[in-house]
Amino acid sequence: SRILTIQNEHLRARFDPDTGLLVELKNLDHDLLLPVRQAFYWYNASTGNNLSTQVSGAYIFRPNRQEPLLMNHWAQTRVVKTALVQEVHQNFSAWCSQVVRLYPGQRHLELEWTVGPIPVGDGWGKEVISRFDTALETKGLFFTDSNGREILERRRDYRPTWELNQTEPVAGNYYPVNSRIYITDGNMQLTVLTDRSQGGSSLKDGSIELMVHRRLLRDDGRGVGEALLEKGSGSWVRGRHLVLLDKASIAAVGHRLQSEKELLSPQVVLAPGGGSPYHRG
Amino acid sequence: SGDSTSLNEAMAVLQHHDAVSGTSQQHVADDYARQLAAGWGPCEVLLSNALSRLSGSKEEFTFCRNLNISVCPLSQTAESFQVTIYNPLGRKVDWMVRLPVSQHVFLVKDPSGTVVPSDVVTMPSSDMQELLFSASVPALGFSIYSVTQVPGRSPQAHTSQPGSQKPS
Repeated sequence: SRILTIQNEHLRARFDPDTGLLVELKNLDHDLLLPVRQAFYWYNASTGNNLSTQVSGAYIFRPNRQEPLLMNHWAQTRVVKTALVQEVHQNFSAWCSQVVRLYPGQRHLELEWTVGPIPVGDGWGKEVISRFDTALETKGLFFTDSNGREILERRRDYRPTWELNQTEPVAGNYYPVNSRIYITDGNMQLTVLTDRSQGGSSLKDGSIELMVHRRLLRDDGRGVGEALLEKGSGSWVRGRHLVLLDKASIAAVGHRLQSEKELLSPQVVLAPGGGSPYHRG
Repeated sequence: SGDSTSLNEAMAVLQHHDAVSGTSQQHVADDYARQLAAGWGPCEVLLSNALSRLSGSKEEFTFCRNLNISVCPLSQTAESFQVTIYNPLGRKVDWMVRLPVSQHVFLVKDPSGTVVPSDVVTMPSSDMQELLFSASVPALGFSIYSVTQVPGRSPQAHTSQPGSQKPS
């Protein structure tokens, strides 16, 4: 069939045959089906506006409008299927690609994203996000971790300790994500594990976004004294998001164990072999 | 002899909020990276000594720091090599090892000498190949797998097919 699918014993991921974008996840162990669209977007960094002269910079994330721009409506895809791995390679643009992977026995979908060098020839600073959109009714709530330990409940446009007058509808809802961010409707839970600290949020019900790379053109006036702008063509960054879909009641087992494996992942050391014995005799 | 002091000191310096959150000037960020990289070297000697002692064999260990961009001169050129996988978790893990290799077929054996399933996958939009095999590594321990090129056979490397074209 034209439907692009990768699947192992526990998980099935489906991709739109025309656009090549991820459109559906199914947890085969618990028969949980969730339409989920994943794509890359970028916020146009603010250089100050009539509401505030505040610029987006190293200390301050401030997009110049609420809606990010879609990196591309479609991705050129290539599929690799072997006994040990199934992969969909997605090419969104010259500076954004991703490999979606499934290994046998794995209960999470691995999204290895590669972003950069971010072009700024158009005079716009860019703040790139990976966004997952679902129909989960999350009632304005989402959850982020604190240094991989405590999970904190976040509520859009709200602070538990003071009456918030939200002046930044995007940045004011971004929180630090050290290892995971998740949303749930009480039955299903969609969790995204990160391999490094990122900014993250859920700006609409059922949506999760994580910021993966930034390249800005102005200093934000908070003390650095220069823009977040690497020299030359700029750096490109590669990282991984691990996506888990589970029943809300048992999701913690999955993401806690996987997150430990991610944080303390095995180290590989090579050697030509045939070395001399270490101990005499 | 190996030494972890310089890496410890680099990590101590990098507790500064500028290092943690990237709010330093570029030249400071570059210096943070320099300090880390300078610390890695002596630490790798320390790790090599420990692995030699624990494995009972003095090896010329190689640390491929660029596996995430499929670069590892040893695995890409050697006809046979050893792969030591260290597991820092307090429980056994199964881990898919991916190593960039040349265009060949390989035989992978586990610590008991048993051949384990392996694959060579061609990276789309490049001619790079990666060898895959699943390694089982004990809690807080390591496993040593051996990889050997099978002479004469060309890989039936799994290339990729186009998944979708641009919508009309």
